[in-house]
Amino acid sequence: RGIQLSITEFYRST
Amino acid sequence: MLELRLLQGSLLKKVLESIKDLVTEANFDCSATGFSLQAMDSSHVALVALLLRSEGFEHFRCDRNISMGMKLVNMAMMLKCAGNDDIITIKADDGGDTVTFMFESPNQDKIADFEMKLMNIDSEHLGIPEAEYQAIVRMPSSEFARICKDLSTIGDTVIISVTKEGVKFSTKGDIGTANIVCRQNATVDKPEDAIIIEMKEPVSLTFALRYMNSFTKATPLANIVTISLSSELPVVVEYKIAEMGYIRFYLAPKIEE
Repeated sequence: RGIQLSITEFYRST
Repeated sequence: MLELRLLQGSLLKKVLESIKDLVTEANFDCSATGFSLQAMDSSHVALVALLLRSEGFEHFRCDRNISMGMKLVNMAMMLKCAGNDDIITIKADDGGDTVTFMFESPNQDKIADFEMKLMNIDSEHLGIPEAEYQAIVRMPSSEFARICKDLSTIGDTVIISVTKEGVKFSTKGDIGTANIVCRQNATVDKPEDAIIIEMKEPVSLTFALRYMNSFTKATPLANIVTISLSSELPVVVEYKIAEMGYIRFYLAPKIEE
């Protein structure tokens, strides 16, 4: 149920 | 040259047990700040950040910043060979391709060396900015683990909602539904039994229980868990590691289709 978001959508690569 | 001597070796054993199923391989970074790790699970849904501060080690020598790639199941296997009361020393040479774990029994009558091959890991490092959370829940880590375990027998996802009434954990599955509400209770005898809810605004988010259950493997590290929630952000599930640092799990939410 629902769409699983990815952690990389929230935090930027350094 | 790197040499880190940790009197309470069991802490490192517990750290590995808590992350080895979530992350297969990771770079451990060592600098003057301490021994740290940041890694995502293979599907990039969850992220773990570990910090063991240099001050927490009985001896901490790290001549230059070093990043050591390790397969976590292998590291966990080696650390399982250390006794719970053993002192653990992590040793590595600059530019070397191995790391040595040395285990000393408390009365120094047994000393073991385990050398493990390092690996090159191309991992993405993410910048996690400081954030204001709409709600922060502090609760006994064992209670949180129990809730996640119980709910996962009913459903795959948990809705965590914080309101003035308290924090509610809900799930839905083929056989039915479940709701567990925990109210703030700051007046208990022992502070580690308290449930403390700091709410700026009500918040409700949905998460995969599989990951939450995996995070609760860190329960032996801390009596208290802190859950920070904000509607536009991943949840942060934090276990403080006594006087040394923390292990933080970040989990991206699920949204309606």
